[in-house]
Amino acid sequence: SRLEDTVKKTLAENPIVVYSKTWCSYSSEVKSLFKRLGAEPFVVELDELGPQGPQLQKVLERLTGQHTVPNVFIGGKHIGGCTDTVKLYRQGELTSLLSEAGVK
Amino acid sequence: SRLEDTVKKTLAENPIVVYSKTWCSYSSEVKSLFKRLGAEPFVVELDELGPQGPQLQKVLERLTGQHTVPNVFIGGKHIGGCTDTVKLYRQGELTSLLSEAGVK
Ligand SMILES: N[C@@H](CCC(=O)N[C@@H](CS)C(=O)NCC(=O)O)C(=O)O
Ligand SMILES: N[C@@H](CCC(=O)N[C@@H](CS)C(=O)NCC(=O)O)C(=O)O
Ligand code: FES
Repeated sequence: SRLEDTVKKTLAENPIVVYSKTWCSYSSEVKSLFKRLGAEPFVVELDELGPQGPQLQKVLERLTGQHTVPNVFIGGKHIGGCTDTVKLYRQGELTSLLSEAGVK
Repeated sequence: SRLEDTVKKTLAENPIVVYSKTWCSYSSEVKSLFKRLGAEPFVVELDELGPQGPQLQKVLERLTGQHTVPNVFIGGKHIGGCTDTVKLYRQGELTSLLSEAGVK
């Protein structure tokens, strides 16, 4: 679908992508984690896209099996949500994923 | 207002009250924290009340200055949100607040 192609293009063009909602604290946490690591994520705020937001969220679920936000990708690879990302960070693996993706 | 009276009645009748949203991880965290402490909170899911939800959220903002969820009360006293509650827990103060309110 056209929306699916948009997602794939976004993932191909941006080393870090976070599908987010502006009011969501888990989304805020993951966005600020990346910024603290000196890595600026490409953020898509699903609640600011009108009817396209829920449609995008459905596409992401089809692509990743995950229907929740935040939905995090590094180097085009699906990472997971907030807890997954924070766990990788605490295990010291997040920074290596970031460098592999050509960030910092 | 009538909604304000409803809130005050809820706070008077329940030692622990959490105003929450079902989809919100911060709300889930605070609800499960209380349950882990053996304390069953009275939960109001603002997203399940139709148009009353946003109205209630406005009343709570008027009463507490807080417009976000989760919105936590113990013994009728405003505690704050998720981070506030978790901080009190880590400082060892949450359990004393709970016993003061007659819980566990
Ligand atoms: N463990 C997941 C929890 C994800 C989750 O439950 N996200 C909520 C918001 S905090 C959600 O997407 N709810 C449904 C929605 O907003 O559409 C994570 O760490 O990201
Ligand atoms: N630091 C606060 C954050 C509260 C917050 O930002 N809550 C969000 C949901 S996670 C919220 O209420 N957003 C506006 C809304 O849902 O109406 C806490 O720990 O509770
Ligand atoms: S909506 Fe509250 S943590 Fe995501």
